[in-house]
Amino acid sequence: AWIEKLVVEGFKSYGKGRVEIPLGPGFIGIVGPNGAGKSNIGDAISFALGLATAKTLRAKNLSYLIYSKDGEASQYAYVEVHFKNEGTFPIEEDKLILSRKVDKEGRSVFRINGTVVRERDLRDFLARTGLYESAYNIVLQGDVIRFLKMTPVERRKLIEEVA
Amino acid sequence: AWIEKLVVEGFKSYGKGRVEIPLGPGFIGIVGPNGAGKSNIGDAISFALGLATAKTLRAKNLSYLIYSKDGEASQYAYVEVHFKNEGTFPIEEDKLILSRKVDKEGRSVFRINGTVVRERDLRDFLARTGLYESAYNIVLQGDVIRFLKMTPVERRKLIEEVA
Amino acid sequence: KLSAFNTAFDSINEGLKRVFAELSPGGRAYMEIENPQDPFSGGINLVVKPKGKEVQYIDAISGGEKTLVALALIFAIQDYRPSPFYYFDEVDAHLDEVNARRIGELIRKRSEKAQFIVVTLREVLASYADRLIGVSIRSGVSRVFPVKNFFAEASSG
Amino acid sequence: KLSAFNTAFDSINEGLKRVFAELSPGGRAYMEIENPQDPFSGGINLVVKPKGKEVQYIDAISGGEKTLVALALIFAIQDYRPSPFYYFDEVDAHLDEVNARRIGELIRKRSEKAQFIVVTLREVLASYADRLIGVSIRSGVSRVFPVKNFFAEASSG
Ligand SMILES: Nc1ncnc2c1ncn2[C@@H]1O[C@H](COP(=O)(O)OP(=O)(O)OP(=O)(O)O)[C@@H](O)[C@H]1O
Ligand SMILES: Nc1ncnc2c1ncn2[C@@H]1O[C@H](COP(=O)(O)OP(=O)(O)OP(=O)(O)O)[C@@H](O)[C@H]1O
Ligand SMILES: [Mg+2]
Ligand SMILES: [Mg+2]
Repeated sequence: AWIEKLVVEGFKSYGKGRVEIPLGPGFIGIVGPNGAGKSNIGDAISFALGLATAKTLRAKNLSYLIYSKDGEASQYAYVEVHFKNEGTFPIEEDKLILSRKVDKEGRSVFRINGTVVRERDLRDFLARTGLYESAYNIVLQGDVIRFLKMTPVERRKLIEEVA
Repeated sequence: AWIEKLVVEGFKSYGKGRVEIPLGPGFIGIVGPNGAGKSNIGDAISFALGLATAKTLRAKNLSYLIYSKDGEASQYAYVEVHFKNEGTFPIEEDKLILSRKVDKEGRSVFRINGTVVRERDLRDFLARTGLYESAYNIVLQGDVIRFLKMTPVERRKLIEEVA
Repeated sequence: KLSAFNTAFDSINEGLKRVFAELSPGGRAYMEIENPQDPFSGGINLVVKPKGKEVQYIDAISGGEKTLVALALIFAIQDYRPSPFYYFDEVDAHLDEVNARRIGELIRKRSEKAQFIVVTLREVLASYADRLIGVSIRSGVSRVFPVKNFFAEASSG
Repeated sequence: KLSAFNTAFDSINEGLKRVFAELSPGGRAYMEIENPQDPFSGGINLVVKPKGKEVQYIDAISGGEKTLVALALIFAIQDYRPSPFYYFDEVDAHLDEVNARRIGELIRKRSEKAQFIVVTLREVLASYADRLIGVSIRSGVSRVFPVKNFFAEASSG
């Protein structure tokens, strides 16, 4: 399985309109100048999958994720993560869309293929496919050495989670 | 004023013998592969000037700064920082040598031009020349954004110190 | 539960040793259970021995060496319990050119089994990618577009 | 004491605004005293407005933008109360090529007034130096030597 594309609306620096960010299988390099919006792509993925807190998304609270600029602002931030399913996810379809919308009050709505789910249900669903709460597969900017900074007990819990 | 050279003995990866590290005025670039010993040069300077703790020197305690390798180890770590004095330091001589030696018990001896001083005297001496305890002039690896991570009160204290 | 843990631990530990030795020739890295009799009463330590040196207090190793240990651990977990995708943001920030190439090689090989989405500011790592996605910003709004070669886009700030 | 503080604050703040505008054209950065009536009862906030955007929560700006703000502040303090030397370890780790060149230029100019000892893994920043010192390690022992050009030495790991 892999992420085919993201669809974002009002998410961080991606403006008000609906924007498609194509990804796809293999080794995808994301390049561009400082401040362009590269890390915001990783934030969109972590956000939609429920794998991050406001803090790790560099937001004071979730409403800070909503696109805003002098004079204009979105009403919500919305992200869809489109997966190609090749048997990794325990569902019939060969496509999986996980989405999350957060409004100005910081309330979130999670969906799996359009169906509203609770955050913890999403988390259980993902854990069965190698997408754990510890999110060892997501290395945010400046954070690669977090595995070294962990306490021994935290490290044991990481191994326990994947065991 | 500038640092003309360092002389180190038994300090971190620089081995047992006496090693001279030439520096000099202007813009000096320090280059080399990962693990070569580049950051250890900054550690030597911070160590000798009393501007760092064991933690910021990446040592469990000060005795960890002493060169050691399977089978052989130094008895102490010693660093001299040789400054050219062009009126910056309130002394007669046109050369200033600050040195520090730490032994296996973690005890330090600080000297200014050969005379033993207490750490706090060194600190006062340095503060008069723009070398403050907050060490805003020393940016360790990965630490440049510490000025942004400071609390507002810490930032005010930094300004107070230079005021 | 204990046996599941031990199986995972041993397998990931072997992976860590193997991958780190590949990335840092002559160096060694491995994990140690604090209380082997009762793993859950303690934690897991990370032990590193760079080439030519004895076991180092993990904080003392260099920035680049720390990055290699961390990536080796991630790849070792991937070999045991793969994730469908990996997202790496500027993991090459503290790597010299030789190590950046080794990581680029390793990601390329492993991208046959998983998707790797890798943000980078350096041409070295970008040169191993199958495809490049450029990101730019104008009037405070980001956009993305396909990129053929790194230098056209990557730093036209 | 209050007047010494205010003089320092105003001067450093003007420096920060000026240097940051140079590094990030169109962007603005400045400091704000929380309680202007009684500065010592509160702290000092750092406010950043990148080009084309409104004031940002400082954590939200990008990694490269954070580096530029931090360096601008250091240079602003240098203009007010210079240190005899500056030691910068891999400050270009999160800078794109354009910004690394701007910082290289700025350090070179300012190295007429202070010594800058700059550790870097990138040829871009090294190219602005007056002299290069190479560091290498063999059998666990580091040594230093003069270097004529970056590529001969910098990443022969
Ligand atoms: N809610 C928001 N509305 C508008 N812009 C935002 C919002 N949140 C963040 N941004 C902007 O997004 C930009 C940061 O984007 P990002 O961190 O993705 O950059 P980057 O490409 O990773 O840069 P670097 O290479 O420096 O890490 C910042 O300039 C920030 O102002
Ligand atoms: N007391 C000690 N005795 C021997 N070697 C030591 C000691 N303390 C640290 N070292 C070694 O010094 C090396 C790190 O050096 P340093 O951090 O200066 O590297 P670097 O050139 O900055 O690398 P990078 O580019 O990855 O940051 C480590 O490999 C570490 O093992
Ligand atoms: Mg980024
Ligand atoms: Mg270093």
